[in-house]
Amino acid sequence: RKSTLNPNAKEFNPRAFAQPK
Amino acid sequence: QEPLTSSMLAAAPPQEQKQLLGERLYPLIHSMHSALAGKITGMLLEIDNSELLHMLESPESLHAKVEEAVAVLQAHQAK
Repeated sequence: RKSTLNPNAKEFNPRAFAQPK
Repeated sequence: QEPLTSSMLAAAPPQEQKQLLGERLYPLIHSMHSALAGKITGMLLEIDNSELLHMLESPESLHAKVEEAVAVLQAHQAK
């Protein structure tokens, strides 16, 4: 069975883990 | 943090819906694969929102899909 997941998908950038300014 | 519901999602614009789902999925995925969490979360966010909500409620479903994503990434990188 071939996966439908796309290895070229855009990386998710979580707000909660973002560096504070 | 209260559970994310389909009605909460429906009240948000489409792009915000994916961000909301991602914010819930990311910490769970990070606990399984910290180095790949951002990439795996991005891959899973291309799935339908209703299925993503189901994964948030079902650790087994989420775990299976995360492992599938890791396998896809490894196969892709091996090329």
